[in-house]
Amino acid sequence: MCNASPGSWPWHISLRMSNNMHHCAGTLIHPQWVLTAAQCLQRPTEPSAYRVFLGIQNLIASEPSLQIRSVQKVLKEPSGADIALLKLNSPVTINDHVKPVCLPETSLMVGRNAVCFLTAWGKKRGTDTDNRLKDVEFPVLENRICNRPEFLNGSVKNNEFCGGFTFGSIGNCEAEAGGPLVCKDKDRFVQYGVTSWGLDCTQPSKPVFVRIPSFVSWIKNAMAAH
Amino acid sequence: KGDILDDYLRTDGVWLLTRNKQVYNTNNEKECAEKCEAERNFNCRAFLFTRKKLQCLTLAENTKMTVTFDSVDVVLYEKKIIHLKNTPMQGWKKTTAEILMGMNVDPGVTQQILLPDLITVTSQSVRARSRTLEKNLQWNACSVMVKTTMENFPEQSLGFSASTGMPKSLICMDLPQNTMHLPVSGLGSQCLSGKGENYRGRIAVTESGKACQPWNTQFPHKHGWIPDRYPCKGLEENYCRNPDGEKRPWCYTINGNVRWEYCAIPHCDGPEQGIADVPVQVPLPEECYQGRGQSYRGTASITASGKKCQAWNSMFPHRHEKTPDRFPDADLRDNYCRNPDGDESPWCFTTDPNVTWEYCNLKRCDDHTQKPAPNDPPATTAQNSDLSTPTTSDCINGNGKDYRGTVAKTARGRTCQEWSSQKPHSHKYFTPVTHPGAGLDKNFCRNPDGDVNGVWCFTTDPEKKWEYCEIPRCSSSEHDCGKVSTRSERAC
Repeated sequence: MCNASPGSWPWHISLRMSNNMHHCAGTLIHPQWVLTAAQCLQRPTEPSAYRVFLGIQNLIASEPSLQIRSVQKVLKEPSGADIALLKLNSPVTINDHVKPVCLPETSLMVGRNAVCFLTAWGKKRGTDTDNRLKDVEFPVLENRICNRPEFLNGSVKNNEFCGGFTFGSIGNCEAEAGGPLVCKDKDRFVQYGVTSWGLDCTQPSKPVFVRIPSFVSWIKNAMAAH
Repeated sequence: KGDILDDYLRTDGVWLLTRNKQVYNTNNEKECAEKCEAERNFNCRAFLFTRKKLQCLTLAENTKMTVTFDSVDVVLYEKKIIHLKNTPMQGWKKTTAEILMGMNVDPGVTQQILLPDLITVTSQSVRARSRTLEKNLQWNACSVMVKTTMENFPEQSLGFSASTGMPKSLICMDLPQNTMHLPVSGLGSQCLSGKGENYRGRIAVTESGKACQPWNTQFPHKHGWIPDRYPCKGLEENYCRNPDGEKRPWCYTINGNVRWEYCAIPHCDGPEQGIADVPVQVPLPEECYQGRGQSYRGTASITASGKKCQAWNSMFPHRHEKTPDRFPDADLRDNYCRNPDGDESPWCFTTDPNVTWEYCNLKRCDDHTQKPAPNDPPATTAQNSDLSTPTTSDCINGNGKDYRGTVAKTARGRTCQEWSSQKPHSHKYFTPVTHPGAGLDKNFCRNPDGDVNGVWCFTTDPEKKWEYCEIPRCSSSEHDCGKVSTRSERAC
């Protein structure tokens, strides 16, 4: 993965515990809503235990574009999918460094040849990360490929998908839960996946993402109802 | 001295995903276990060993929480007894010297008696110091593990006569620090004492309302806590248990994405000792409902007495028919308070096995907001009219004519005047009566006249009649989303 240019992924947020320790990633999908992985919110369960850091390119450096919000409400996807919504205590200020990502408009998955990117803080196993946001082009694979015995062997569900290269491995690819997989659609980026789980980077075709198009209705309804 | 692997539960073919781990190359599982024991970077609670690659991954805490999936070549070893950092324990497989006897002679009167000097065991004999207590003991059938761990102790040396009803194999050696645990009556403890290792109650739902997976099944989660292998642990049905020294009882859940969770077990030191629910400090209700709350869609999940709600799609601890598929319009999600059957207010089944259901800790919105006019339609008949929170957002679309948020200050920080008030500024035209559909509630910023510059209000400053309010636009997610001003040079 490469270090991302400042402002290139303005929806990528850092979900932190109340002591400001980075805990998971997430994406801004609305000035007052963040999408992340439900696994990041197992414990503690109180919204007040979490804070959202937006507009940053580095987990530890002080950046003028930083905006911090506390979490007012946590909504987990009711059927148990690994996604959740966080309602921020107040809307963020939208600017070049803090901007929502688009959600798919239909329940259809991205096309086969779409250009997609995985963004993550790039934790590298066994070493200290440089704490900078990173990205990598990351092809989406069909589930029949993901589920081949030599890859994920049937463990990818219908509302999930995997991606990556079917050969070799990607250095530093240990993506963090809650982060996005976004795909280019003309001049916009649309989020198609939430990083859910994955094997180590020595294994190809990982990690696995929650399939966002399957949950767009829930996301919209939940935001409207709350 | 036993095998180092005896300290671990073995599960074949499961890969367990954790963030905090360390990779080693070892020749076999034992060496990997030694790496786990010697792990300095974190509290090693499990390890994975891949037989083909001879890879050893030591895994950090909370391994039960992580996602697993099948992987043919791997063996997962999870520590049987968790050595919490603040309570260091030694392994039990040393010279047996002294027994702690945990028993539940008469549930409800004595939950647990710990008498370090009651019975003394050496490799040659066992001496009981109290005969009176013996009579009260009721022994369970228990014991595969005992046979192996107690094989050095001949039956007759145990010092108990046949009249005590204790068969040969009934001592379970499953606690650390040379501790023996004598199995007791089938009831065990019905409430939480200490870390709940002796809990034998029937709560089978986690603290977030997820139903527990039966211990004798391997779906959706594979695991090594197989009841037959650990007969002393009380791994019955799908009841919450603490076989491994966790902080409190837990269970694997039937949710494929949540491997395990703690359970909320009532404490033994509650007012009605033994069976009562824990007295909970019930917070003041934050959310409200209108009418009977049939369209309440909030996330409150605590009852009026402070009990946690049972998930609607769960049948534990209470079986019921109010399921999401039978009431598709009632939004029976998670364990949120709802009113699917036209009861007086939102309610839920509780996780307390003794209390089937209760009304929720919610208040009527009418208690703190203005009363609806007498001819207003009942809230329950209006779609979305009794949501827990108004269907508002604190951002505006377009000129904000539809804004129904609660910002009540102008961009310059002046407090807004109530729309229904004529002081300090008399306006007459923009009142809830003249513009009934404009949402002129209290003193919230609004745009009743469709001002192109956005929402505004009369101010409480006599010198300033009105001002615009500054409220962020929410349109970005729909119209300006996903655009970046900087394109990175992606060389790799």
